[in-house]
Amino acid sequence: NVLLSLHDRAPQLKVSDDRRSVTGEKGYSMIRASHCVKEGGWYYEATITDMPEGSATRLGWSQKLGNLQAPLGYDKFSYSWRSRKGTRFHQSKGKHYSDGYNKGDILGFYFYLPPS
Amino acid sequence: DLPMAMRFRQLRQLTRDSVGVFRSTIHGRGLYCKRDFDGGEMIMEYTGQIIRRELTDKREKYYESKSIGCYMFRMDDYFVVDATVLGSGARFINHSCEPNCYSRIVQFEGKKHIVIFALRRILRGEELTYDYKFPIEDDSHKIACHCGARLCRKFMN
Amino acid sequence: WSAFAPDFSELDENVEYEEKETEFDEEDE
Repeated sequence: NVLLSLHDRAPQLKVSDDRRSVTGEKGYSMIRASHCVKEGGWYYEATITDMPEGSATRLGWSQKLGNLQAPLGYDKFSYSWRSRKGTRFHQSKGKHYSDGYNKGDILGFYFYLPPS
Repeated sequence: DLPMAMRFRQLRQLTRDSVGVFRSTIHGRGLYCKRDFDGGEMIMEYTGQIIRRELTDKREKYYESKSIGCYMFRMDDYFVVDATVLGSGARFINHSCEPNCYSRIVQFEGKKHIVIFALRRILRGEELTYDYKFPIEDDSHKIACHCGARLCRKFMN
Repeated sequence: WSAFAPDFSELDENVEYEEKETEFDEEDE
């Protein structure tokens, strides 16, 4: 199973014992997954099982140089889809993509890395 | 010679009675002392908004776009104190090539504080200065310094 | 260039800044 990484993350984030949920208090920062891919087309799904009041998340993918002390989609190394207003982000620019998502939604992510 | 934490506890009250603000030709305001300070004495805390280091670039650019002088002070590897909009008078301590103050990070009740200390004995009426570089880079905004000190940095900002 | 921010206000002790969800965004779309 793909889990949240224990080392490849902003140190101030709190990762649950089963490594399937993460909580941040001070400002937005990032955690990457336990697995990575190098090329080809990949698809994964994330089910939103809980969204406490006032919480928000940005899911997507990041190369290893993505800044961990900023939200996913902050720099040129990562792309994200935000729970609030369903905006998609890359290099901190937000573009409309879908309605916001919330508890119970299942998000699908597909990306293709050409062999080059 | 009290322990640092006790000295810090009294600092807030002490500062009110011992540091004043005057109109400075360098940056509009400067601080001077209303009584003598012994070398090593705590003078005041440099307070402001505690922000994550990652936010400083964006804020500097914003202040620059509004041509507001940016006053920030690094607290540690993660946090910076931004005293530009919300801050203590310590942000008015002007630069000097021969400063009479220096700063230290003091830990108190689990929180870090930037505290300004007297580098040497400072007599009543003297301006408080410390050695830090102003953020202004382009020479057109520079104010020349003629202090003649050995380590003169040629500019007051 | 003013050394003095227009809405500067005196502060006795540090305040922790609460970051917004859009803190790092270029401009909210």
